[in-house]
Amino acid sequence: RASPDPNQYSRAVDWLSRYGYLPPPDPRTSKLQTKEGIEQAIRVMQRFGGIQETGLMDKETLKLMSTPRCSLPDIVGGEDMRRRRRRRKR
Amino acid sequence: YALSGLKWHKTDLTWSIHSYPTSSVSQGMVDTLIAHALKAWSDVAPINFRRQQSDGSRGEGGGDIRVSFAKLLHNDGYPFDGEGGTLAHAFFPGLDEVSGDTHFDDHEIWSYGGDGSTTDLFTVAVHEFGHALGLSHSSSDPSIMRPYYQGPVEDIRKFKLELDDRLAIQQLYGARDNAETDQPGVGVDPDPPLFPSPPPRRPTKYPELSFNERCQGSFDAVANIRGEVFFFKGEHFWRTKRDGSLVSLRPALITNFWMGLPTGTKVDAVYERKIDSRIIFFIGSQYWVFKDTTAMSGYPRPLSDWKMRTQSGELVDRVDAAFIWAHNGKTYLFSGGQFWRFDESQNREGVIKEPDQQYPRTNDLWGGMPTHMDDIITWGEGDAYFFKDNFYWVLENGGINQEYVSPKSTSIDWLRCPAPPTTSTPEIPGNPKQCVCAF
Repeated sequence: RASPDPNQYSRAVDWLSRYGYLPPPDPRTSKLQTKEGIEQAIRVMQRFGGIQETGLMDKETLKLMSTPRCSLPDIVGGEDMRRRRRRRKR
Repeated sequence: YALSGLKWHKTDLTWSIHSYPTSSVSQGMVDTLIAHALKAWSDVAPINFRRQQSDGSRGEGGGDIRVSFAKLLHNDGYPFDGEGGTLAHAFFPGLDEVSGDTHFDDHEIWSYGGDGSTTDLFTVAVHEFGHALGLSHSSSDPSIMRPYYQGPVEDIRKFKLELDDRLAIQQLYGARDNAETDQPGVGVDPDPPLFPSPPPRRPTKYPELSFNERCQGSFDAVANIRGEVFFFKGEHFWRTKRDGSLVSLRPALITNFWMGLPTGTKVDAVYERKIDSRIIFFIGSQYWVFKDTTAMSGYPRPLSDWKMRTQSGELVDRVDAAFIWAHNGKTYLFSGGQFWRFDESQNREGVIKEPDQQYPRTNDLWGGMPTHMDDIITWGEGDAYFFKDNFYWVLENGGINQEYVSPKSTSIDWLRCPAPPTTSTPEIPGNPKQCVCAF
C-alpha cells in the first residue's frame, strides 16, 4: 500500500482539525499527532460521512474530503470537552 | 441529529439580506430562495419568520438572521476559501451580535436548480438556517444537516424536511400544530409518528410485603450478578451491593427491572454466564438469556436445549439452582437432587448445550451442603454459598465433601435483619439427628 504524499497528508490533517476530528494544533507545544490518533480521527470522519471505516486516507476518503461543504465543524468541542471531563474527574 | 445546545428563546424571528451574490441569480430569485429555505423550517416548527429591510450596514440593524454573500476574509474570523471547499456558514442562536448570521461564499457560482458546475443556493440555505436555528451537523442520511453539499432539489415548493431534521428542530421548538407529522394518515409520508404517545403512567406500586417477608428467607433464587447479590422471592427481589449493604429494604418488582420476564411467575434459578456476562433465568421448563436487564430476542426457549436427562433418562423440566464454580469455571445446574456440569467456554453462540459426560451426579457429593438447596452462588474468594430456607452454608474454594459446615443466617448476614432473641436450629444436611447451636 503506497503511503500518501506528504502534502496530501498535511492537507488531510488540516482538514481533520478544521472540522473537529483532531484537536487544533498548539504552536506553543508543537504538539504532534500520533499515527493512531490520526487513524482514529479518519475512522470517525468516515463513520460520520457514511463511507467505509478503514482508518486510511483511501480514495473514498479523499473524495469526501474534497466535496464542497459547510464550514462549521462536524464535531464541536469534542477534544476540549473530553479534556475538561478528564480534568473534572481528577 | 445533533443540537448545538443553543436556541432562540422566542419564536418570532426576523431576517434580512445585506448583500447579494455576484453570480447570475437575480436579487428577486435570491429573496425567493431564502424565504423558501426559511419556510422549510417554519413548516414543521412553530417559528414565524418576518423579513426586515436591511439598512445596508453590518451594524445593529437587520434582525436575527442576517444573510450576506462575501469573499475570503469578511470580518467574522472565518474566511472563505474561494470556489469549492467551504460554501457557507452560519452562527448559532444567542445574544452575540453575530448570532444567527448566515454567510455564503461569493466565490461560488450560486444557482437555482443548476447543473453540477454550480451550487444550489436553496439547499445550502436550508442547511445554514438549520445552524442559525440551533442545529449542528448530522451524520444521518437523509438529512439536510449533513455537512456535505447534496445538490439541488426538484421543486422547492414541494420540499419537505426529512424526519431527522424535523425531529431535531421540533426537539428545540416543538411541532407546529398543523405540521403534517401531527396528522397520522395524511399524505404519503411513511415516517413513524414524531413522538409516540407515552405509555399510561405506571406509578410505583410498593409491594404489600411485610418487613418479615425479607427476613423469613426461603428465596426462590439467589444470584451473584456483576458482584451484587440478588434475592428473588415470588414477584419481587432484594439486591445487596458489593459492600454488603442493601440497595433498599423494600423489594422491587422483578418484571419492572428485568424486562421480558413473564408476570405472575417465580424465578427458579439465575446465574451470570462467565464468557459474555449474559444473565440466564430459569422459570419452569423455559429459560431466558438477558443482555443487561433486557431479555434477548428469541427467548424464552425450552429447557430441553440443555439436554439434561435424569439418571432414569427423563428430560429435566425445571432447575432448582444454577451457579458457576470459581474453582473450575464450569456451570452447574441442579434439579431434583441431581446436578449437571457444563463447559460454556465452547459453543458460545449456540443454544443447544451438552452436559459433560458422567453427569448427572447426585447432590450428596457436595458434602456438608443441603441436598435440595434454593440456590447457589460463588462469592468472596471463590467460595460457593449454598442457600436453603433462611440459612446458608459456605463451601470453601475448591473444597467438596467438607466434613462439617456450620450454617449461618441469610436474613441477618445478607438482608440486614435483626437477630432473633432465640432461634431454632436447622438440620445439618447429611446428619439430621445432630443439633447445632448456630447462633
